[in-house]
Amino acid sequence: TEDVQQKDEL
Amino acid sequence: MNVFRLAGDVSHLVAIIILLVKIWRSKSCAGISGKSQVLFALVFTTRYLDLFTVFISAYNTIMKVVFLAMSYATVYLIYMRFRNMYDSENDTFRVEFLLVPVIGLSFLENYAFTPLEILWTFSIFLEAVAIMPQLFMITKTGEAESITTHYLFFLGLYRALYIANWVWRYHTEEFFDQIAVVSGVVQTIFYCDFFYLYVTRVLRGKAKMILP
Repeated sequence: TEDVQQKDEL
Repeated sequence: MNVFRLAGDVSHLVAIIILLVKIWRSKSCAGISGKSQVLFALVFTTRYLDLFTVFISAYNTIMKVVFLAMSYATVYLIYMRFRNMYDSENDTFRVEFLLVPVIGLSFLENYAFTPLEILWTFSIFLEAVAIMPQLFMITKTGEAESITTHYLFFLGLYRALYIANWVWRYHTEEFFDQIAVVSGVVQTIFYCDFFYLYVTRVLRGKAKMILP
């Protein structure tokens, strides 16, 4: 599992 | 935030407003798939749980609250307020055929095996197929009111603009969200056939989009 990136999209 | 992303969110907001106003003013939800609207409310519910865990920006928070409120308002109008106008015999798409694979896939393919991540992944995959009951209903009835087609147009435009947003972000900030991009491309492809009908029929001034 990749690092969980910031989810800034709707 | 780039212009494609902003235009996409605005287009999405316009689509939701078009539908909500149409149902409210016509006091009817004929030709609208309630199932798709329930699926969209589920998409927003499972995706926006991070409202309570992270603060990204005022814009992000406000848009999430607005999308949640309007999608639930739409479901309320269809299934409560104007339920006697709900076209249930044409809204027959088996949503379990969507939910089961989407749930399975979100457990298999995700960025982290945590409740929030799996629910987010579920919402991404579900959004890709949430419009299917609506498109199925249109093929079944063979027609769609022009307002409904405008709703679908702006929904498709929102997805197309998000792809442009991802291309832009990939080239400017090396951003690439594989799950969101793959699912978003699949979702946009579902609109292609509709876009063709929309341009060839609705934009020619036809009151209704009659399928061939």
